[in-house]
Amino acid sequence: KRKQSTIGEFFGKK
Amino acid sequence: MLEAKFEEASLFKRIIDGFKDCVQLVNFQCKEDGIIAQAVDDSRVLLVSLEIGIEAFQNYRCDHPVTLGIDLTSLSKILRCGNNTDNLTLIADDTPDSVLLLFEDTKKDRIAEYSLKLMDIDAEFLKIEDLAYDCTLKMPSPEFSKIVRDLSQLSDSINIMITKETIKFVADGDIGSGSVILKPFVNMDKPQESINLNMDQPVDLTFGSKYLLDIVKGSALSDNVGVRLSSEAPALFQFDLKSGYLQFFLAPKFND
Repeated sequence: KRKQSTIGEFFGKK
Repeated sequence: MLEAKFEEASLFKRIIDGFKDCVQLVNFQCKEDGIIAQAVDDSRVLLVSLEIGIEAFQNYRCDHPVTLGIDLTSLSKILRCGNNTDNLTLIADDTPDSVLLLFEDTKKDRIAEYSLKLMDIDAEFLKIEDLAYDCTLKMPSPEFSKIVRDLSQLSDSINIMITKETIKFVADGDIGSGSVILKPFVNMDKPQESINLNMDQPVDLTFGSKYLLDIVKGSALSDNVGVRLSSEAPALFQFDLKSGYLQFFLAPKFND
């Protein structure tokens, strides 16, 4: 089964 | 005061249609050099980033930066009211609670005016670092859309594998499996039909089909799509406008 990552794991808040 | 005039309403309609199905509440930041917008879908897997440059407008004036909080579902209802060939002007004052959409049919001397109530949307603006991607692919957007639509019937995940000279899309699900293999090539007569690949490192990434199905809706904006892949970052799918772009950043799926 594959785990879906999220955008927040890669891009920080400005 | 914002006054942004599109020569054809159809351009703004196609831009909004390109991402209205995956995000709903969007802050459009209007500045003197154009309009930008950014939004993340509810599952926080897909980031949409829009930039419309001044050259995309017949004329554009924005004395002070203004943010328009818009519900895209409501905006789409109003955009349906105009004819594709109408001029469309967006008008808002410096502290607006609504934005005016003015459709002008210059031939029939017909003017339609709609006012859309704005919303207070509290959304963080994510900083998108300029990443060094392992692979950069440029291919016809209709072809990319067909591959995504075909393979997403077979599985809720689509695997994209890129090596030196090969681009492979694979889906493997309960009913069966499918794969599409492309090679870079240059079409001298119709350059937009070419497939250009620049590979620094091979990549083997898996993405959710439902997100790719949303992304391919941007294909109405451009003959080709730019795909930038890296093993450690969201993939970037970019549709270029005459001035500006619609970008989708998609977080990958990893083996548990």
